[in-house]
Order: sequence, then C-alpha cells, then structure tokens
Amino acid sequence: MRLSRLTLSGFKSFADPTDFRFDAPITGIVGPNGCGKSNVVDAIKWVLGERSAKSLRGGAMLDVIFAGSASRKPGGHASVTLTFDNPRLAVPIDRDIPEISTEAEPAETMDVEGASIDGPVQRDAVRDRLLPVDADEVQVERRLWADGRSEYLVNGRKVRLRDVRELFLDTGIGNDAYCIIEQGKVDAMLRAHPVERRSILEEAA
Amino acid sequence: MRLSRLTLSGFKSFADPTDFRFDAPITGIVGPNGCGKSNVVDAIKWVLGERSAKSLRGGAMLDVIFAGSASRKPGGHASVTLTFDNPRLAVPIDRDIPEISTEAEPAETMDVEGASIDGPVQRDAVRDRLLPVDADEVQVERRLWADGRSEYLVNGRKVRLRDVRELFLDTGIGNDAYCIIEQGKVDAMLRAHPVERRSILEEAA
Amino acid sequence: SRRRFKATFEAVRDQFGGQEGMFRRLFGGGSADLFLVPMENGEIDWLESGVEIRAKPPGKEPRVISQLSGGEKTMTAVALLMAIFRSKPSPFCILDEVDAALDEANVERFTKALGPFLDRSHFIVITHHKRTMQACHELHGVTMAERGVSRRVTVRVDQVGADGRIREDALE
Amino acid sequence: SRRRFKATFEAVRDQFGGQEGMFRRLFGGGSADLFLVPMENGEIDWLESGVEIRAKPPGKEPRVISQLSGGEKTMTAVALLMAIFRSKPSPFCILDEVDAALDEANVERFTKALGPFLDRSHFIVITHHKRTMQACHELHGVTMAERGVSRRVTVRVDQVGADGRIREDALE
Ligand SMILES: Nc1ncnc2c1ncn2[C@@H]1O[C@H](COP(=O)(O)OP(=O)(O)OP(=O)(O)O)[C@@H](O)[C@H]1O
Ligand SMILES: Nc1ncnc2c1ncn2[C@@H]1O[C@H](COP(=O)(O)OP(=O)(O)OP(=O)(O)O)[C@@H](O)[C@H]1O
Ligand SMILES: [Mg+2]
Ligand SMILES: [Mg+2]
Repeated sequence: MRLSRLTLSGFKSFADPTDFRFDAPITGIVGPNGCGKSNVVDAIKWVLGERSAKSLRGGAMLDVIFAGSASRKPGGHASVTLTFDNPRLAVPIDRDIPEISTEAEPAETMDVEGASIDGPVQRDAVRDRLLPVDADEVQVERRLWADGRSEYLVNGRKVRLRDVRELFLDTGIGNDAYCIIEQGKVDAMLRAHPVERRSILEEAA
Repeated sequence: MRLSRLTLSGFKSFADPTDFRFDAPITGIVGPNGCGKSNVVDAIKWVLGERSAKSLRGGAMLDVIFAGSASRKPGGHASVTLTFDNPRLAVPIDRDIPEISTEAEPAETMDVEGASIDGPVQRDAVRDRLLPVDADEVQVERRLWADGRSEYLVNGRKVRLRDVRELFLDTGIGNDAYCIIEQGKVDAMLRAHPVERRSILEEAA
Repeated sequence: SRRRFKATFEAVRDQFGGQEGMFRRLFGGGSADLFLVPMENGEIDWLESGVEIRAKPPGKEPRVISQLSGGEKTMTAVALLMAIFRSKPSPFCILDEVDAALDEANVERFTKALGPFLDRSHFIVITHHKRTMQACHELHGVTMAERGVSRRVTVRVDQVGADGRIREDALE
Repeated sequence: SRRRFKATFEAVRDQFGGQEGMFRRLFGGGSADLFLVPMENGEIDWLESGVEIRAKPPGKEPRVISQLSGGEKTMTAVALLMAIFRSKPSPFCILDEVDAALDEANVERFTKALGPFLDRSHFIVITHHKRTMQACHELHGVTMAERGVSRRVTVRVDQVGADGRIREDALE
C-alpha cells in the first residue's frame, strides 16, 4: 500500500488542479520561500481528516479555500484527493474487527441530502488487501465549499469522516500521526512533556 | 559605546579562557553543530544579569559551569566578562535620575563577606560618557563558583545586580532585550500574544 | 493495553538507544536511552508514567536534553522518530524542512539514515539544502510564476539554483 | 508613560509598514501594518491594548499572519525587529541563526538590510549559510577539536568548508 498521487484543486495557493506523483523512494519538494511547499503538507493532513483550522495555519476552516490573488478571484471550493495503490496480498491479513460505535457523526460529514452512508470500508470482508477496500487503487477525497458544506469520498462514494479514520486504522497513517513532521516541529518530541511523549508512543503501539 | 570584547572561562563548553573581539561592523560566528556558538549568546545574556537557568537552556544555574568532558574534569567556577568602549562625548547627555529603590537585593549578589557595595555607577556625576562610569573602558564581569557563591564586578569592583541593570538603563542592552535573538526564536514576536507584543514595544519606548 | 505499550516501548528504546540504534548511527557514537518517569509514589506505572529522554553526543556530558545544541536536538529527534518508525513503519513519511538547523555533515548523516527504511516506506522531503536535494530520487519544484498561485514543475537538481529558485528552463 | 508609548508605537509602525519601511524593503513590495487591538468595550486604550500585526507579501492576500510560510514569517519578524531597532537603536545586536528558514534570495535581502544600521550599531551573527558568512567583515570559528571543549579560531570565508566545518589549515 503506497501513496502514489496527490491532487489539489482550489486548496490554499493551489488555485488550479495540480498533481504530485510519488513514485520514487525519496521524493523532494523544493522552491523558494512562500511558494506553496508546506501547503502540500497541509493538504495531506486535511484529506486525512484534520479538523482544527489552527493546525492548518488558518483562522477558520474556510481559509483552506483559495482566497484569490492579485490576478484571480477567490475560489468557490477546495478539493484534495490522495491515491493509494492497494494490490492483492499473497498472505491475507488477520484484522481486528473494531466495535463500530453508533453515536451520530457530527453534521459536517453528513451527505448533502442527509442520508446515512453505507461505508465502502468492508473491514472483515476484504482480508487480502492492506486497505479494507476491494479495489487495486483507493482514492480518498475531501471537498469543502465556500458555504461551509463539506464531504468525504472513498473511490467516488460519499462516506463519513469515521469511515476515513477506520480505513487507515493500524496503518500508521493519520492527520496527526508521527509520520507527518511539520515545518519547525521536528524537535516537538524533545520539547513535549513526558506524558505527551507517552501518547505518541501509544499511537505506535 | 561599543561592545568590543567578550571573555569566557569555565562557562559551559568553554573550559579554557577564550576571547572574542568584535571590531567589525558585522562579525560572524561559525562552526559545526554542537561546537559552542549558542553558548556564546548564553554567556552574554548571563553576564547581563540573566537569572533563569531555563532561559540558559539548563536545569539549574550551576549548569553554566564547565561540566567536564571525556578528557577533562568538571570546572570549579565560571566567569564571563564583557568589555565596552566608553569614550568621552562631545555633547553631554541629559540623564533622568531614576529613584533608587531601597529594597534589599537577593542574597546571590551580596559581596562574599556580606558588605554592601558602593556602586561605581555615578548616574548623575558622569554626563559626558554613554555608560555612567568615568572610564574609557568598562568591563562587566560575572562569576559563579560550584558552591553557589556568585558575584558581579564593574571594572574590577564588586557591585550588585541592580548596579549592572542601572548601568545599562536606557541603552537598549539587557539580558532579555530585543537586541538578542536566540536560536529558533526569530518569529517569537509573531507568535506572541498581542499583549506580550506590547511589552516588547514598551521596552523600546 | 499495557502489554502492547510495554512491547512497543522496549522495541523503540532499543531501536533508539541500543548499540546498533538510530542515535549511535546518526551521531557516530555516544549513548541515548528512554525511561519511564516514576509516579509520585516512586513506582513506575506502565499505564500512566511519562517518557523521559537521555541523550549524550560522543564526548559530552549534558545533564538534561535542553543543554543540547539546535542541531543536536534535531538529530536526537530524528533518531527517535526513526526508532518509532522501525518498530511501527507507516507506508510514507513526510518531512518538512527537518534539516533547517543542520550543518552539512549532519545533513549527510540524516539522508544516509533514510536508506534502511526504503524497503518498507517512501519519503517526501521538503528542503532548501542542496545536499538533501541530491539524495532525492525525484524532485518536484513548486513555483509562483503567477504571483499568489502555486504550480508544480518537474526539476532536476541542477535546475534548482543555489538560491532554491527554479531556473527558467524548468518552467516549460 | 502613555505619551512615550504612543510616540514609540507610531515610529515603529511607520518604520515597519510605511512606504519606505523595513517590510517593503525586505519583501520588495507588499504592505504591512501594526495596530492596537480594541478592548472589550470597543475602545483603544493606549495603556492596555495589545498589538496586532498585518503582513501582506506582494501579490498575496493572507487573512491572518499564521498563513504566512516559514520564510515569510522570518522575514516579517526581522522587518519588525529592524523597525524597533531604528526607533531605539542599541549598540549591538546578536542574531543566532535567524536565517535558518530562508532561501538564498531572502538571505541576500536580509544581509543587505543590515547595511543602514551599521553607522550606529554592530551585529554579531551566528549562521550556517555561506551567503551570510560572505556578508560578514570578520569571522570567528568555534571548534571542538578536543571533544567537549570549545575553542575559538580566526577564519576566512574560504576556510569554512561547505559543511560548516573549519578546515585544518585554520586550526593553527
Ligand atoms: N487559502 C489561501 N489562498 C491563497 N493563498 C494562500 C491560502 N492560504 C495560504 N496561502 C498562501 O500560501 C503561502 C504559504 O505557503 P507555504 O507555507 O506552503 O510556503 P513554503 O513553500 O512552505 O515556504 P517556506 O520555504 O518559507 O516554508 C502564503 O504566502 C500564504 O499567503
Ligand atoms: N556546562 C557545560 N559544560 C560542558 N558542555 C556544555 C555545558 N553546557 C552545555 N554544554 C554543551 O554545549 C553544547 C551545545 O553548544 P551550543 O548550543 O552552543 O552549540 P551550537 O554551536 O550553537 O550548535 P548548533 O549549530 O547545533 O546550534 C552541547 O553539546 C552541550 O552538551
Ligand atoms: Mg514551508
Ligand atoms: Mg546554536
């Protein structure tokens, strides 16, 4: 299971649809100050379910939508898609089946018509793929409109935020996981309080 | 009035007496990671009266004394001296005469025999020099012994911490003044709360 | 659960401070350790105790990690991160200018340390350091040729000027 | 006192965000401003109100300063520091790796911005950037040839290797 591609459109300074492929073992992102490199990291955190505007360096969540520039009008919506390769495995995985809590999701991820969504995530049905979706490629998308509506999609089907989190359970992937080190935060683990350090280790347990 | 020289001995990683001259308009300090560059900044803050061990990146104030290395025993005391040029001015200065508070100084700067010290700082007597000391050169020194005794000296005479602070009143120099930007803290003014920013501007008023 | 945390803690501790651990690999020697902080009653509680870090670069005797230099802190943090990564690899890892405080010699050690992880994960590294760029297999340039609007271009290391600017010839 | 604060605030505001201010000088354009935050009652109180910063790099429309990039934040902070310095110069200024997040083009603008201050103050700059070293009139190298013990040596820019290490010939 490999992160193969990132597509941004209308997200922060990426006004136009922009594609990043990640085919190499080490991919570098370079460019002068202020050109949009850290916005790429924010995009990945956002599509993985980040809900705090502050941790995306904004004032409000709507700040992730392209705000306009000297030559362009502000954007109407932001969309980010992550594409993962999800090939069949030779040896099936033994997955814990988590209890699915039945408390209602917060409204932000309700389907625009308000219907509840039958998750594409078949945790126990799909044992021969790392991501529990029966497809060779898994695309996770998040969208946000200027009027505040937002939605998550997995392979084109609307899902809840909980489905996205469940999709990545136990993979080490998450919007605040130890595998995303933000600018200026590399020594956060050293500066943290001993008890906070514990919770980072618990996440990896 | 110019900072012309810094002398460290037994302070942090500077086990041996070490001199830095600052004769150029812009002086660079360079060297690999961990070699002792930021310790130089700590030394300047310390001699100017810094009283928080934490802001010198240590656990306790005694941590500023050379702690030993693979090939050397720990040091017995630390000493740092700042030397300022203090030439006579063509035009005398009109100095405010601050009220001197009479509350007792904390014990750390009492003379080792406990006698009170007659300050060399003649604020109203010396009007033709930037630093109110009647000498072409002013040396400020701070010493700390492993047993906790410490003292301040101005031109070789013992003084109180209050005298050191008074010496630099209204010059823009101080251990936490805006003229010392520590490593990793350049955007502290941006990250600070609006009310904290105000106090930085008040210092410059 | 307690059992799982203990197993992870022991694994990370060894990957971090062990003889072959990431700390010694990144510093070329020295020693490091992780330990649990006893509770008020003096006992260690596997479910509650916080985690403390001890790090000693070769030939030095820092009492607390706050005495380490900026570059030493970065290298210690990267060593710990890699130790966690080794005991629980995730498919990818994003590093945004983690090399900002490093001198060139440490940038070299940092990029070399990524090698052993490439069989299980891949890295996305944002950097201004030429040496780190040279360690990348592929480079994406981001430019704002149109002010305020980001665009991606494919670049080779030799097309990135010393000033991090992407040279004209790469901007198709 | 209120009068003094007001005078300093107005001076720094102009030196920071004015047409010829430090922000426009460091960014080659754009606009910036300082303003006092009204109290709960909506009034500005010269004795109590906090200070807010607005910064707009050329061609951009950030709503809050937290949206600025790492390098843009550093340049904005340096511009503000210089503005304070201009209204109340101190005899010296120590900058410890303030250029860590800057690309080469911004390092260039930063070192050029020190020029106008040299008639009243002098600077002590700690850096790993070659460009900043080249802007220095004198360089002190610090080495730990003996592990754990710092020593000072005089160096020229060409004696500092690409990796910040001081070459053997400078270590008398
Ligand atoms: N919603 C938005 N619309 C348009 N531009 C935005 C939006 N949000 C942020 N920006 C702009 O994006 C820029 C910051 O980009 P980013 O932080 O990715 O830069 P960077 O390439 O990481 O630079 P550095 O090397 O300095 O860290 C800022 O100038 C900011 O104004
Ligand atoms: N009391 C002490 N005795 C001996 N060594 C000390 C003492 N206090 C700190 N040190 C050592 O000084 C070193 C840190 O030096 P410093 O922070 O000045 O490095 P630096 O040159 O600024 O490096 P960088 O480029 O990484 O910021 C640490 O390795 C630390 O162990
Ligand atoms: Mg950035
Ligand atoms: Mg340092």
